[in-house]
Amino acid sequence: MFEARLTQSAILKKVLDAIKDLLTEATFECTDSGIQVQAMDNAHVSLVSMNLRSDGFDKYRCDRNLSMGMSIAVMSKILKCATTNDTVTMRAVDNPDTIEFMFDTPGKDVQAQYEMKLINMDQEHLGIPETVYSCVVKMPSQEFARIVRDLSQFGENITIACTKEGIKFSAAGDTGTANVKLAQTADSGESDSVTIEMQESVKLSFSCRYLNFFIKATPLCEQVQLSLSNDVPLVCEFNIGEIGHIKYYLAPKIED
Amino acid sequence: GKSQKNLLQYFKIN
Repeated sequence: MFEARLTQSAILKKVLDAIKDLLTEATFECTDSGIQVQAMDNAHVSLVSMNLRSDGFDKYRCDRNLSMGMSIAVMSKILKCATTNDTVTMRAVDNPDTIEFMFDTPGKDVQAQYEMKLINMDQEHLGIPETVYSCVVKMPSQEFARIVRDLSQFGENITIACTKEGIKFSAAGDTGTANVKLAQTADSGESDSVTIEMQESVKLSFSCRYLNFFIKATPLCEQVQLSLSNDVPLVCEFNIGEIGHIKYYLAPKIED
Repeated sequence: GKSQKNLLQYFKIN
């Protein structure tokens, strides 16, 4: 028996919004410690690693480890049927063909129940290599989203250059160039602070198309963490409230 | 021009 309940479906709705444009289907690994998804997009250009800890749920029970292949599009459709204040319960038997989603509206005697067929998925065994990053930047997630949206108008790629002084985003195309520089702030730990931990300066270019997928996670938290090193994928990390995180990996563009 | 690397080999566990 697997059962996981959140009193506010809002967080799960936001998680689905953060992955639905990147993943068509994914295996949800459910264990005693929580729910984990590690999946690549169809083009194998990016990887999404998501974790929801069992202690973050209002109720969590997982008697046997389960690997459930789910259609992200269908799951997203189902979660759109919940209002943000609904309690959501996910439930499955030990050898499931389906997963059940139940929505309870507080103060109302209404329960909605949706059953979704699981998918048999080819298991891609994916692992994330341990990496020491040259630069780790924490900045307001809304600021990052705005920069990605703004600069995407001017080119296919965004170049991120990070030094001790600050982080510079730039794009260039036929119509002109765009540059946005952020300096490190005096305060750290505030929602609007910019902090940079740097071993070595980096300058790397990334696809706007994918960065625009990643910023769909912006409503999940106030700060985003960018980890950069030469020749390894960028990590773009958002906390999922107090209960987990979502990390996106993307290889830098290389000169032909 | 710039090209995008496929990451499957980077993340795949054999």
